[in-house]
Amino acid sequence: LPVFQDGRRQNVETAWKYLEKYYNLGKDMQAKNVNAKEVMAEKLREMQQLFGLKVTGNSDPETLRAMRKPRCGVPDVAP
Amino acid sequence: YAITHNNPRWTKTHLTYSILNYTPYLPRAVVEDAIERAFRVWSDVTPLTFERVFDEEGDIVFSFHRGDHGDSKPFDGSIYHFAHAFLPGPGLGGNVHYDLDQKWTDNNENFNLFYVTAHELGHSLGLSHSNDEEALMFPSYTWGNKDFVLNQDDINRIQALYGPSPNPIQPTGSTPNPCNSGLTFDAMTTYRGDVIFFKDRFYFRVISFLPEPLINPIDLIWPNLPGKFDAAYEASMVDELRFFKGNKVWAVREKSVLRGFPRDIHSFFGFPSDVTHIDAAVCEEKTGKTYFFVDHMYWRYDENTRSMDPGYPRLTAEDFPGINDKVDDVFQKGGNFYFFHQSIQHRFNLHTRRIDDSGDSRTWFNC
Repeated sequence: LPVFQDGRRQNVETAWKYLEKYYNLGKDMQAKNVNAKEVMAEKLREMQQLFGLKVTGNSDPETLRAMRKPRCGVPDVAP
Repeated sequence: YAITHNNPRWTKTHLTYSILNYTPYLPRAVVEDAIERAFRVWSDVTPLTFERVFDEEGDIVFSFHRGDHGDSKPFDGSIYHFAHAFLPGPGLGGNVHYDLDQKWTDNNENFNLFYVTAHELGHSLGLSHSNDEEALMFPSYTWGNKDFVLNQDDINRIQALYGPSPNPIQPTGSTPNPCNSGLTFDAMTTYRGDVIFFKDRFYFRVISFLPEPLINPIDLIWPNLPGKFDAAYEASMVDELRFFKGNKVWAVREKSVLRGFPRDIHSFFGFPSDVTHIDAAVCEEKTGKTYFFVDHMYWRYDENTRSMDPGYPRLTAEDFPGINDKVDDVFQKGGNFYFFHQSIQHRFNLHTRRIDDSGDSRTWFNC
């Protein structure tokens, strides 16, 4: 999953789980035949836009910090 | 993100609700009151009315569950999924589920049951998450030590579904816009070359090479600080920011509040006990002297000896000619102090000891 700047496993898992839970990452991965990097970056950009963060498509520290905050279990995008 | 996918909404305006079970952390009456107040958040701004039923399942059912509870959204006891709700519709539709393993409170500790219920009810009525950090429907849990009011973004979106209420309440503002005329700030400080303006729960960070300020919730960087500071300043010789609220001071380095803080300003700086708050503060880089402004007076503190200079307080206008009003905020940029009173700023030249420019505070935001 080459979109991660620092590559720490923990960050990769945090971002992956978050995007699966709240941005339909898993389903979109199956539905689209593009590679992980593009889908991942697209989902990260969606999340960064919703949270008012710098839209980079990367899991920068500010994005990971937002992902680690307590939140509602309802997804951020429609199924 | 405005209205949920294919726009589900209730086709009736009178809805019933029932409570299936309770959390062990709160008395039943407190749970029932929290749910009632959460419904009022939405009935205040729409024609919707809600009624609790006892001998049957309501349109909306509230229940607490542990782990997998058969709705394809299992709880895991983590803070990343403390509750969820279902969009309007029959059966499961509209229902609100709380994680039984979370600590539910009726105060500022995580998680406030009223606040979470008001958010989840937004989903039960057809709303999805908002991208306005100040909105109730923002995905992250943002309850803070503030009186809760529904913000404009939430009001607009629920009224797009159900129309206005016969007794509309005054909407609140959403995320503050730095270009609004007359905007005033709680505190200002430099920080490693940038200038940061604080307003309510937000900061505006002015970075010289960016065309617009970065606007974010304060707790995105400093989750352990209170909102609505009185003052802030940068002690660059020790790479610290210091925040003031009432008679307390928080010392911060990068994202962390330093151990032992907050401290009271009397023991930490040596203020007399009758000083109950700070209006504004700035540290002059060259001398290491920090100026604290309180009403129309100021104190001077030596960061090197960590003691108040003798002979203070003095009248601000005496040593800063032209600064006659109470100082709301101040910071240093180059060889100048920028003094702010309400939405006006004065540039005070530290060398000539005179005001050499004045204007609207918005000049920093490239409006």
